[in-house]
Amino acid sequence: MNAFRLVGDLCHLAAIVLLLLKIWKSRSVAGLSGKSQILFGLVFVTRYLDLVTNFVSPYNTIMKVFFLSSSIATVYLIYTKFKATYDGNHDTFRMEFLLIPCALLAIVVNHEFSPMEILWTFSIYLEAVAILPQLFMISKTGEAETITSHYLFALGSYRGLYIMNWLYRYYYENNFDVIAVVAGIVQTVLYCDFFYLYITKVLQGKKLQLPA
Amino acid sequence: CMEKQMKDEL
Repeated sequence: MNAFRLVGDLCHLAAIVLLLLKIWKSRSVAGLSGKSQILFGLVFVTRYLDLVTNFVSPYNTIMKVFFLSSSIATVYLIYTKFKATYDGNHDTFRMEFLLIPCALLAIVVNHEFSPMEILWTFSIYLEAVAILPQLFMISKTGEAETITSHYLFALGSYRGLYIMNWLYRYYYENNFDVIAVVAGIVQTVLYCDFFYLYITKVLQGKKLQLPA
Repeated sequence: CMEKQMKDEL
């Protein structure tokens, strides 16, 4: 464990807590893409299958359990409890356009042709693009609530910090996974225009509005 | 192999 990865995990944790806080305090899921949350849930389910078979550390297990349960809870809140406030008309990104290519790529490009490894690879590829429905929804509505933009900033930063973690592990631990690194770079790049808007708008106290 | 160690990440 290094500082980059620890701070990255804490950003990821903060993002998920921020999202749950937004939903719980505003009693609304307005502006949230249920599809992205479903995809994130799928990422955790396919990545943490080894939760009970492969013990790494108490920290690792506790974080995996929290990520799994919170992502499932978020999907539940969006599609059942606060369904009335779910803006389905703007959450129209076709998930199959992400699921099928990621599944095919995971079958073709992986480290080992075994079920666990292919599912792990699928979760890595899917996580890189899972935010697209949410970014697409914001581009359609033209705006995002401030707390939603904080959520996105924390979520985008987490994988950016992981890239630093991979650099660190490459130089100091001679440890490198090209699949995780390439997907992580793609994932972080997808947030760049949002990062620009967040820093120039939200941090100036303005609401996140996309140029019409 | 190196990748196996990466499975210690979240």
